Amino acid sequence: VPPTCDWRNLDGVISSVKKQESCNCCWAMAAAGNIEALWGIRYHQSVELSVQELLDCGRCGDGCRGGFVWDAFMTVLNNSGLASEKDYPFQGKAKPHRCLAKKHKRAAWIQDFIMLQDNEQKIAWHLATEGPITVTINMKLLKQYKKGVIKATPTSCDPLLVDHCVLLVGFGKTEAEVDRRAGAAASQPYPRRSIPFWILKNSWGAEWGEKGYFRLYRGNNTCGITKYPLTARVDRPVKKRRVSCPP
Amino acid sequence: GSLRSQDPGPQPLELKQVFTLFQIQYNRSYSNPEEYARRLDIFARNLAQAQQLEEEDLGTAEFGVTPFSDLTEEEFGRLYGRRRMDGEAPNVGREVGSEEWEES
Repeated sequence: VPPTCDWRNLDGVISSVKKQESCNCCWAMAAAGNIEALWGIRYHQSVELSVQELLDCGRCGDGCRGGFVWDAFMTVLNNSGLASEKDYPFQGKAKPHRCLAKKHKRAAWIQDFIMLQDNEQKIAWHLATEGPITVTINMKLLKQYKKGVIKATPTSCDPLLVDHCVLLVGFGKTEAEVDRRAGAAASQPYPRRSIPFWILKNSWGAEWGEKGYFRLYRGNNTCGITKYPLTARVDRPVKKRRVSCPP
Repeated sequence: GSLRSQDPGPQPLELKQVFTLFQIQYNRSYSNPEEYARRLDIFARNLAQAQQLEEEDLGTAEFGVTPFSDLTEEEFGRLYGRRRMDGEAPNVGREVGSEEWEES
């Protein structure tokens, strides 16, 4: 596993940060972002895919009342692909019985989808060698988050109560004083420690967090990040070609 | 900005001034004085909670005023939580063989 990985540094892979507005569609935005990224990496084509089709055509009715990433991937398989955002744009509300998939060309499609092991090392390896992954986390600490690396404990962020889907796009490491609060007060420089982190794309607009992104500590299953790591696969299962994530 | 980087200046901004800055930054307006007072109270609670989160965080995270600072936990959860799970893990983990599973 390379020391750092950030798919945002490769053109055509990560699309712009979306904003759910008052529609509970993090699951659809994360799934669409995952397929966009894999399509960009594999076919070097930048696509922006229709979240609205996932909301209108899913098997669970009103997609704005929440959902699951695996249902989004099932919808893409059932419809033999997904329309572009341009053809089938996001409306901020679902029309469950008005699926227009058949009216629009498929802009991208998937072979299947998989859930990865609940192991941060293996998730990092897949992220670096295959591409971004959707994850589901406990969003409790995100409401007031502004920047930096969130490092929580199971008490401050229960890893079993996962309720928000986001897209894992990279990882890295930063430095910080051993105790940043003491460090701030002390005159002499405090010993420093390195903090490994995940980079995640949220769907609450670019004015939230670090331009729509946030970072979670990597290595202690902060906020349940390892519980549901799912990704589509756009490649036919042939001999693996290696891709490498830009540093 | 976040609480940490907020410049203490000659004296910290009054809560109402911070709230006014929040309203300007995120284009918020309230329909009547009661609603304004209620949102100001929620805003103050959220700021206090942000302070506590920053103290508890073991990483480098900074917490403070965000686009959701005038929302209660319930409002925020309703707007952004994925809800279908309603806080419990979906039963995807059900072992094969249970009768419901065979039905489905």
